[in-house]
Amino acid sequence: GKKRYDREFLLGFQFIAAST
Amino acid sequence: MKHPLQNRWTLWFYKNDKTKPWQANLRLVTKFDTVEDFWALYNHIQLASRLMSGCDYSLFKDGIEPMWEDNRNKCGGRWLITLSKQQRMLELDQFWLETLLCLIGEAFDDYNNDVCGAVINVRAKGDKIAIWTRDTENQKAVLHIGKTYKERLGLPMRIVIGYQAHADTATKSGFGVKNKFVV
Repeated sequence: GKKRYDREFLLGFQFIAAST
Repeated sequence: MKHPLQNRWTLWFYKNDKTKPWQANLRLVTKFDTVEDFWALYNHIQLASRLMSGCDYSLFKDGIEPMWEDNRNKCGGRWLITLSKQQRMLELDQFWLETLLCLIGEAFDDYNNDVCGAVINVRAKGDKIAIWTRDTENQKAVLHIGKTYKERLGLPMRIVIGYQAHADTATKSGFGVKNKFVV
């Protein structure tokens, strides 16, 4: 299926990504 | 388990060196195709507002080069946001991040396929941000992308943004380029 993400979902990963 | 994006994207960086031809100043930074890898990159690089004047970032779908001449750009155009000097402090980084999130999140409903990429130009005389689409003749797609983009940036109704064909931008310059569409 198409992988679409809204801004809140994407923003939720900003600092999770930074800490891993 | 990372969250895959619909597309793989390439970040390009342009640094103005007048002694070299345009293309020699353009560097491919990296490619990514997950939400997590996007943030790892975004968090690592300079904010646009801190780049030297004359620099650009471009984010394009994998396989499309950030230039008019690329086959997937040459019939296309761009929704152009021009910013005043004052907006660099307040809005430049916010608008560019929103642009990136629109691209990687595939924000344009049935018309994501028309999007090629986006470019930010950091310039002393005024910064610019644009979303590039592949075909100026795809009016429905161009208008939907423009309306959605304007909403996502939170621009008020009274602000009008214009869409220009690359073919016109390439042959004219500055204020000589006329808008093919506005929203």
